[in-house]
Amino acid sequence: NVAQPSVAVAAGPVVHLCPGRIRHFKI
Amino acid sequence: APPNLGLSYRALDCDDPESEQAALVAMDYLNKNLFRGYKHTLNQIDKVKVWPRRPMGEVFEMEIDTLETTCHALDPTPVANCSVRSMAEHAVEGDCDFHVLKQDGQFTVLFAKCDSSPDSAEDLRKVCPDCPLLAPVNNTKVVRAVEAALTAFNTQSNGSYFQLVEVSRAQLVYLTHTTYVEFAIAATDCVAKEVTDPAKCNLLAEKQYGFCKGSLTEKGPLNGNEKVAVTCTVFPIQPQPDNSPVATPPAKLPEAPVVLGPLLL
Repeated sequence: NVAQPSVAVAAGPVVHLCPGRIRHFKI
Repeated sequence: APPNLGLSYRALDCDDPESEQAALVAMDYLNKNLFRGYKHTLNQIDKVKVWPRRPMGEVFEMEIDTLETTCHALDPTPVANCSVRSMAEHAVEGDCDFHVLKQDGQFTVLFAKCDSSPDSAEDLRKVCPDCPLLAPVNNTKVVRAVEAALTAFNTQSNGSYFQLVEVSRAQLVYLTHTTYVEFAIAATDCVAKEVTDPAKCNLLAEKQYGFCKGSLTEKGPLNGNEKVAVTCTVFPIQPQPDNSPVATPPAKLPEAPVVLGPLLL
């Protein structure tokens, strides 16, 4: 990860859940 | 240009409560600013990037999938009470990009762009082989069915003469020679029973809209004459306080491009 020194870098790869849940149905 | 070039963004889970909060504010904004077609409901949050904003606050850059409901955009019914259009009715999906500012715990929509598109014919056929497809709203049978249904409504009406605002959706059922239409109407300053020249009727200053579902069954080998059926719901006149945050429909709704499923914002 390239980040500014002031920005705390997460220890390991942080998994971001996107796309999120489907509330009705997918077309 | 994306906000705050040069600064990195904060990635956020799409199902994070903060994402959901921002998405619901965006959907509320969308439905308050839609004047044609149908209200939309949140279906899926596709992407979220949270950019820092100088001097304060953050901008949520979001991609959101929506689904059409069965409530017309001009219907005052809260969207939470509106059914989602089922796949068998030929569902319509919206793809939206929003920029939502979060500052002092408040969310404000800075930018919204949405497009809607109907489900594919193939997918509809998989779910319901015999269900009718959406028809182009400028199809001659559709235009004819809307004219017949609106005429029937005005003929039965003891009140104002209503004129057409937009054709919202239509389907052709060839087997029964029937055209199903849904359209929005608006009250004019004419009395329905006394209208001689509709062109001389003007929309009321205080807009009163309605929404109709109609059908026209052409005369065929089995039935001798045309059959028109129509039911309309006339919405109460929306009192608009001067400082209302709710956008009011423009006096003359812009002509929608004739496409399947009206374009959203």
